[in-house]
Amino acid sequence: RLAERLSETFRTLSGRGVLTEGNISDAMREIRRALLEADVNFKVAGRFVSEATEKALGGKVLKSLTPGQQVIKIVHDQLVELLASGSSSLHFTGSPPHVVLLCGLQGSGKTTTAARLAWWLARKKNRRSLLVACDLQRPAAIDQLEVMAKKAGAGFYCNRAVSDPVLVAREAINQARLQQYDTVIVDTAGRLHVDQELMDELVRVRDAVKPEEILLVLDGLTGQDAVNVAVKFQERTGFTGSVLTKMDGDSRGGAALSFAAVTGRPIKFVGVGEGIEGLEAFDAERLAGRILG
Amino acid sequence: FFGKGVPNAADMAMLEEALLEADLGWKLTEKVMTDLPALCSKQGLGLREGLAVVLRGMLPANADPPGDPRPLVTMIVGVNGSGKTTTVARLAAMEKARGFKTLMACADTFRAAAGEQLALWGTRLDIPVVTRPEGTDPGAVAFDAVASAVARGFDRVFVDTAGRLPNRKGLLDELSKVHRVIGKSMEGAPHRVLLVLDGSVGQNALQQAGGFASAVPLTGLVITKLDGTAKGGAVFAMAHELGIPIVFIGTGEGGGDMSVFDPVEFTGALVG
Ligand SMILES: Nc1nc2c(ncn2[C@@H]2O[C@H](COP(=O)(O)OP(=O)(O)OP(=O)(O)O)[C@@H](O)[C@H]2O)c(=O)[nH]1
Ligand SMILES: Nc1nc2c(ncn2[C@@H]2O[C@H](COP(=O)(O)OP(=O)(O)OP(=O)(O)O)[C@@H](O)[C@H]2O)c(=O)[nH]1
Ligand SMILES: [Mg+2]
Ligand SMILES: [Mg+2]
Repeated sequence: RLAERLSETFRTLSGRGVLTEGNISDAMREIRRALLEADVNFKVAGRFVSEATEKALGGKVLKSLTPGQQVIKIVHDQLVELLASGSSSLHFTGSPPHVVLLCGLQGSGKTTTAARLAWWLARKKNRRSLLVACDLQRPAAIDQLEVMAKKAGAGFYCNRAVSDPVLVAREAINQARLQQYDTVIVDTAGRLHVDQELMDELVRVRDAVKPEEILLVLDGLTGQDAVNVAVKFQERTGFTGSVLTKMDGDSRGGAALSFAAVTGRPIKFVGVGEGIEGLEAFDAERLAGRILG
Repeated sequence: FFGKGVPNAADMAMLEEALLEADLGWKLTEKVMTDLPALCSKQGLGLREGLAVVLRGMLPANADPPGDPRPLVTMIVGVNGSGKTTTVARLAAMEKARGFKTLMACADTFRAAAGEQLALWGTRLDIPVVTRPEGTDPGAVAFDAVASAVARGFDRVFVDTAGRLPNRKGLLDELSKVHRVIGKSMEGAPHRVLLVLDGSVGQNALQQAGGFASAVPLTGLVITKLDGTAKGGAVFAMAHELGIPIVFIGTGEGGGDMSVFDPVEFTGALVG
């Protein structure tokens, strides 16, 4: 555990609670390794450690803490500050229906998130959602969302006769108005951030429905590649935040720090299970502790 | 970069970054950086050639047991969304193209529309599929599928299972049970158990392999989604550490987007 590793680093320290350049740099090597093991992108980890080093060197001594505890506190607080940037809640302004557009890589958890989000919005915000099946590519994607919508008690819209998701999205908005849904959640096909055609399609879907919220659904098991995905999706969609999934596993979740550091956007929700209740509002303190291990 | 001759500090620094970026992890990266200069000077190799030798040397060889059981039964396991169902379809397509009478079975009776997804692949590829309604015992589906394959003279059976995270002991127990039940349906089956991993997976790859290996005997690894920008280095590191060979890689969502693992190509692409 990091606390143990740091206490080992500081074991030979003779002074009382004073951080020197030498022992700070030893500690920061352990911190950087811990961040890398947690899947934080190596460039993000490098910058993070430089910034923490400056804070440690410039800071005043906290006499109640051991040197190791002081370093951990500096690192923990900096981590929370980075993760908590931006508002973690959903923002719906103007008249309904309000649209949430989900996007992300293949298998990240979008379809399941659509249903879980509808459930969460119903329970916590008393919202009535229409789930829209705009993945016309994956076999049985429409069926999957339809089953999940039923489980969530949400409305469902699809059009199996067309091949253009933009068309489905537009029709769904009209349907939402007619049936007075206050929220529309659009599920899209998984796509690679480097697939120009599919990224163009995503932008067309976005422009057709003008979402209040665009959420990148990011697999919590992702390693170094998280920065590439985050940057490319942000360039094309200008998303408002992300959902970090599969965090009921034992992944440390460093992809979250990578995401926050390179996009400056908030993580809004965390996926903690496959069931309809498996979505929680994001908690920066909890995630910071998990990343540091 | 990586010219011939003695590797300089700048080249080594760039290499270290490339290995970290490929998800090799800091431990294996340090090992490579330590072993590489000596190997390059000893064998008179440039940095890139030396790297290829070191990396290839770290990969366990595929050691499929001898014998030609009919049907040869393969069980596919892995975490949620890693690409198992699509892998079952792609491997079945490969075997059918080689002239083998192939059956696919959906032992994922948990996730919404799992059976429908594999059934659609069966229609698309003209390969028969065994499915059962959501909530059926997965062992029962696997048992029936293998028994039917034996009775009807199939050459290959691919059994799809539900995604699960390796820290869920109950779900790993369920997987062990499915494995046991397949063995009751046909002695010696399943003959292959492949763990499917997403190419963009981070250091959790090690926990995934450890968890799944504790539940079922893994014979090989499949890395999917290598058509993205991820390099699959965490799977490489895990294969090296646990001695499990990488056997197939996935490079797209189509029925033909899977190929036999090529260590030369893979290790070459690791540092881009
Ligand atoms: N344990 C766990 N599983 C999850 C979580 N979120 C999603 N899943 C599972 O991950 C798998 C993939 O989820 P999907 O919702 O189908 O992912 P997707 O992004 O829609 O996939 P594509 O449409 O193919 O791109 C499914 O088995 C889900 O049940 C989570 O937070 N925890
Ligand atoms: N780009 C790309 N996408 C892939 C690849 N392999 C699978 N996919 C996609 O990844 C998504 C998930 O694939 P599935 O086969 O449903 O994954 P799974 O492991 O069966 O998922 P669960 O059963 O929900 O755990 C789908 O959208 C697939 O088309 C690959 O090699 N490249
Ligand atoms: Mg989906
Ligand atoms: Mg599946």
